[in-house]
Amino acid sequence: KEWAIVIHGGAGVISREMPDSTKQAYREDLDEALSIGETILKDGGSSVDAVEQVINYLENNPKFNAGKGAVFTHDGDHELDAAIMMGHSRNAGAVTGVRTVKNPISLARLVMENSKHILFAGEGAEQYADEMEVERVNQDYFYTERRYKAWRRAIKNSDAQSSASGLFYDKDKYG
Amino acid sequence: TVGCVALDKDGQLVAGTSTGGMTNKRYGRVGDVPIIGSGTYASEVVAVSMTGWGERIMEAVSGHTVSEYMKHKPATLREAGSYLLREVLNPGDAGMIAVDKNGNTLMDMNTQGMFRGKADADGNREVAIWE
Repeated sequence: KEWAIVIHGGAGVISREMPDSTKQAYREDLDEALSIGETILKDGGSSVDAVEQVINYLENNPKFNAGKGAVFTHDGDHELDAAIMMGHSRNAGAVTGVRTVKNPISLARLVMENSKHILFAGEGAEQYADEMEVERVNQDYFYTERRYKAWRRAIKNSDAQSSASGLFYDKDKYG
Repeated sequence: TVGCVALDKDGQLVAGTSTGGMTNKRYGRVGDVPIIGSGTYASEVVAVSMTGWGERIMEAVSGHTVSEYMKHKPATLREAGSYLLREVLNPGDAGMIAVDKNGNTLMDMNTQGMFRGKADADGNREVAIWE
């Protein structure tokens, strides 16, 4: 085939009990994301542009766990990770633990194209974002009520588990 | 987590993934997404983006495993994806999307669902959530 594209917006236990309107909204947003990539590739654009722009759309969409709509850390913050890689050259770029970058995939692409390194973490990634002048946001930008409630439930569950066993997170390995 | 893999008219394969990580993560936890070869990987034969339980995906060096299985078995993309999801990883661990150098696509998972979609130059197009 001349071109092809595949996207995902996360996997796991996805309840079938969600309202039809919510299912439809997810389908429409996935369809929109796919259309962005399709248009680029159909017009002869590059796969790296297609990948970046599709992911930018998904990062800016609060339904998905990336960019706006990212989950909460234990401390109530948001820390984002992203990576991009090109097959034939094996060029790659990645960032981890960024806190103020609106679109981490775009920063990962800048790491790939402008740095001799591959992965920047935390404060170093933020410093690189300063140098590259990418769009920045404060932590409030990433907030969504749904993720906030999920975080509070997780805190409650981990507290209960901790007091029952005496061990913190003895079921879940957090790396 | 969100991801995208693509093959363009010049034959360039690219994989990208972006995530907020896992709810309630701590201690500077890093998952599979920014680990080249695990959650995100592209070679001259395939581009892969993973989603799911990051620790399991890293232990399997998932993206690289799919690529090397295709190269050295040799195997099709479907066979390589099935090997990773059904023989290496456990049920409930992960979903993956991939496109190979011939434009064959795969969106497969051993989880209950995955938000996903694919399209190609032959007019194939699909958006799905569950099986």
